[in-house]
Amino acid sequence: IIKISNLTKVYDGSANEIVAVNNLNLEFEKGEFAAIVGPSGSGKTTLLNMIGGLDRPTSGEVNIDGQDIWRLSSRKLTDFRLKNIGFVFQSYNLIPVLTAGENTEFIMQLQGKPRNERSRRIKELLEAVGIADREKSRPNKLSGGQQQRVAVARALASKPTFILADEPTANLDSKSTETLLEIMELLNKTEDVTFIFSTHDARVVKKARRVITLVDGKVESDVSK
Amino acid sequence: IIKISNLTKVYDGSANEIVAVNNLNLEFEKGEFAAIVGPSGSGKTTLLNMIGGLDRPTSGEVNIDGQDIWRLSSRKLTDFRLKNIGFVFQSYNLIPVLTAGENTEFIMQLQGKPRNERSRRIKELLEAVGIADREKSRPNKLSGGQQQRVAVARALASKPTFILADEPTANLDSKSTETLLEIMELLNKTEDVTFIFSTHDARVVKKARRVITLVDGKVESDVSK
Ligand SMILES: Nc1ncnc2c1ncn2[C@@H]1O[C@H](COP(=O)(O)OP(=O)(O)OP(=O)(O)O)[C@@H](O)[C@H]1O
Ligand SMILES: Nc1ncnc2c1ncn2[C@@H]1O[C@H](COP(=O)(O)OP(=O)(O)OP(=O)(O)O)[C@@H](O)[C@H]1O
Ligand SMILES: [Mg+2]
Ligand SMILES: [Mg+2]
Repeated sequence: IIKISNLTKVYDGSANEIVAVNNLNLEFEKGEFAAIVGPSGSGKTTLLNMIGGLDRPTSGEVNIDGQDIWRLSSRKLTDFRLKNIGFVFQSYNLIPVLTAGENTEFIMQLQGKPRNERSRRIKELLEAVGIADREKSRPNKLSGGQQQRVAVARALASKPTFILADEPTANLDSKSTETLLEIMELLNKTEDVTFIFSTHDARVVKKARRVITLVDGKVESDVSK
Repeated sequence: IIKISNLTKVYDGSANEIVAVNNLNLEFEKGEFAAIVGPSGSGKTTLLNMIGGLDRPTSGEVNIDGQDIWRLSSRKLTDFRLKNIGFVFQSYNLIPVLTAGENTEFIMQLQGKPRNERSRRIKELLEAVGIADREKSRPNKLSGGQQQRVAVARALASKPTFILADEPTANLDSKSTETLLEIMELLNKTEDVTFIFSTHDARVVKKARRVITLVDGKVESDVSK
């Protein structure tokens, strides 16, 4: 249901052009649990950002459920993202003036979900990731790993169709990582949520059912277990 | 040469107090290569920040080479840090308007090191961490792992007596991590630079010669290999 064709992203470097993603072709089906791995700078974040409607491709297509998302008007793309995509950013991108709870409920608010459903969902998720007692804390009062868990809770809270998670366990200890992966696996199996991770973490790769290796913006290997 | 006595840090949480570091005692000798591990939220960053003169303790002492650093005037503490401590921050804290090269040379400039020595050192380090070709790029043009490597290069460039590195490999692939650890080991062995890491990364723990485990702000175990 995600069909990526000839996808390319070129950045203007200060010295020369940087081809971050290079004429890439890839397909994902509903309910996948896939990990994208590769060296630092190989294009993982750029690829996720293009799939997630956050970074416009230089050329090529991202087709989601038959919709070429980059042909949508920016309003319709924002709307599509809101309805369908949950994103965990590599540097969390939490809103500094909102508490952990408010950050988590943010997307659900934009989606117009009713208040009691939102409060229930916030409690549920912050508890699941082990930081329920910090619901009222702002991001600058939280440790790196606690912020990362809020970022994950935010992406999961709205139960989107797809979750794109950019290195969601980078600042987490083994126990927190294990817990997070269990929550994600559960969502994946019971609600058919599609998960695409970018990761350097061997523990995440182990759980993934498909491992795509990127090198210099190209797919070097694509292995399904 | 680092003597930590009864060190405590209490934060005012929104609901109640948070005892981030709890009456901790610890000693480090010159030339150590030690890793501090423990669950997310266990106090690793807080501890490093107090050792590094960045976060004032609630009570207790940090004594470095006989100097109780928290008794120094803020000017003398800043000066002490500049001369002796290299810090790699968990979220890099690069200066957004400076390029990778300028970020790397920043501390050396403050230390008044001559221009040719600075340029040589920048090239040397950016090359060592594999991003020499991005010297002229600002942080927002770099991948997460590239930014992390600039943060490391910056800490190493001024050849400080101590390097406090807060999860320096969190966003790095295996190869970059290995390279980084080799550079650090070399500095440690040839120049007696003391390294204290906070980490969740099994590869870093493996290289460390001493592993200190923190749980709820206390030392749970302290093992030298
Ligand atoms: N400014 C602050 N105000 C309130 N609480 C804080 C503040 N800074 C840190 N804390 C809390 O102190 C505890 C220890 O935080 P610290 O950042 O030292 O943990 P950590 O071991 O580095 O965690 P991680 O592995 O997630 O980076 C956490 O519960 C954190 O939320
Ligand atoms: N805005 C930009 N301008 C110029 N170059 C960029 C920009 N954004 C990313 N790049 C470059 O594109 C390449 C791919 O970056 P990307 O962030 O996708 O890598 P990554 O695989 O996520 O790396 P990491 O594992 O370090 O997070 C890198 O060389 C990066 O420096
Ligand atoms: Mg990335
Ligand atoms: Mg930390």
